[in-house]
Amino acid sequence: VIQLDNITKVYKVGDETIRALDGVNLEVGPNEYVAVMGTSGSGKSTLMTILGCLDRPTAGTYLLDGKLTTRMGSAALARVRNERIGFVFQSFELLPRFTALKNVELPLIYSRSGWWNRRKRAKAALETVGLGPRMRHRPNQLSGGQRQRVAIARALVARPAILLADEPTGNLDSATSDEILGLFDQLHTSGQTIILVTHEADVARHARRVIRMKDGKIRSDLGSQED
Amino acid sequence: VIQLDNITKVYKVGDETIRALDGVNLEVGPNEYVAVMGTSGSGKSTLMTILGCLDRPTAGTYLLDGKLTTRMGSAALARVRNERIGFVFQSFELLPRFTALKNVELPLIYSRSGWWNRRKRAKAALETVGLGPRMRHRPNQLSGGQRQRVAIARALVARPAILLADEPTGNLDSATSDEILGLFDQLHTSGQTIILVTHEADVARHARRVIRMKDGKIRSDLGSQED
Ligand SMILES: Nc1ncnc2c1ncn2[C@@H]1O[C@H](COP(=O)(O)OP(=O)(O)OP(=O)(O)O)[C@@H](O)[C@H]1O
Ligand SMILES: Nc1ncnc2c1ncn2[C@@H]1O[C@H](COP(=O)(O)OP(=O)(O)OP(=O)(O)O)[C@@H](O)[C@H]1O
Ligand SMILES: [Mg+2]
Ligand SMILES: [Mg+2]
Repeated sequence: VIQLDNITKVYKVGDETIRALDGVNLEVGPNEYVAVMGTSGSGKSTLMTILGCLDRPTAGTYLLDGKLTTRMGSAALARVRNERIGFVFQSFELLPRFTALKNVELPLIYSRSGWWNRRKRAKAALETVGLGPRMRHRPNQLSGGQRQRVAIARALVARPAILLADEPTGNLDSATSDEILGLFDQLHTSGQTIILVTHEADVARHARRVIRMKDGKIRSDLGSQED
Repeated sequence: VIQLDNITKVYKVGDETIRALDGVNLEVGPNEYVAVMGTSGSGKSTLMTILGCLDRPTAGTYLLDGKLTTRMGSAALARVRNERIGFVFQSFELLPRFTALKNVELPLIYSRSGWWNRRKRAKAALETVGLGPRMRHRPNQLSGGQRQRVAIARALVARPAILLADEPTGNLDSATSDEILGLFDQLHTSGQTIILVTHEADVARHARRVIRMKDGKIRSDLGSQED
């Protein structure tokens, strides 16, 4: 369902060139559960941004469900993104002037649900991550781990085929983290494809496959038992 | 050096009242190394904000180095903060339009160093956290863990007597995290008082004392061996 071919992403800062991704080849099949690990700055978030169609590679091709994303215009890319992908950002990216509820309703604007149905589904998603009592709070009225969970609820509300989560438990205590990982396990069992970035071995253990990155390259790609 | 007496912090959202801190008593002596743990939303960041003189409690008193902070005006509070405290925020709070270097130089504006000395010290702080090659990058040109390390360097550059760090390794892989914790160990050995919030037991292990919070209260306060 995902096929990256010799993907490169280069940034320029002043007269410096940074190869954030440097020839990445990756295939992920439907209903896989993959963990991405690696040192700070090794290219994990950049990889996720490209997988999520939020940014284009400098070189290489990305086939998503057989379609060549690298040839699509930005309107087509946005449509694919909204229909197929749920994304949890490393820094959450919530809209500061809206409540948790409004933030979670947002992805459903593109679906064919009426406003009452959107509200109902957004409430259910927030309750699933334990934020029932905090729906009317805005992001600056929430704790770090609560904002993280709003970001997770928002990524899941439209029931996307592919969930991309960048450090989804980085701000969560172990009990809350276990609840979220239990939720991801259920989603995986019901057919979802999950790719998550984590720096914690306990979290990676929930995945079936572990990819390790270093300096913009994939260094190892093993079953989670062998990793 | 730190004495909290029956500290309460209440927020109002609509007609709802949230007791983020609910009668907290805490004493921390000079050169202690304390870890604060607890579930998401239990009041850890609110506690840190009050300790860091970044916010005032709703009730209760806070004696810092024998001075009653709760009676100080905001100018006096700001001075105490700049002279005594280094703060690492859970969401980093870097200035987006400035480079990593400028961000780290900022706390030294209050000190009596000339600009050349400030630049030299900021560079040294960034090199200590492994960001020598990234000094001229702005926050949106950095990875999550790199931003976290800029926030750490900024908190340390003025060599504050008290370091308050809210989840300082939340976005760091284990190797980079060990480097940062090694740095904190050195600072502790050289006399600094350190209070850090963490949700990871491996990180809390570096501290000498572990405080656990729940629902705005301190539930346990033990030596890190007994915790
Ligand atoms: N400005 C605010 N207005 C209303 N409620 C708030 C505000 N800031 C925090 N809260 C609430 O106060 C409680 C404590 O928040 P705090 O940020 O201290 O939690 P925390 O222990 O740091 O959590 P986490 O581990 O998720 O970072 C939370 O339930 C939160 O929703
Ligand atoms: N917009 C940008 N401009 C310049 N360099 C960038 C930009 N975004 C990222 N980088 C650089 O690209 C490299 C990879 O960044 P990326 O965010 O993918 O790392 P990461 O593996 O997610 O790290 P972390 O674990 O710290 O989150 C880093 O060295 C970073 O400094
Ligand atoms: Mg990242
Ligand atoms: Mg917090």
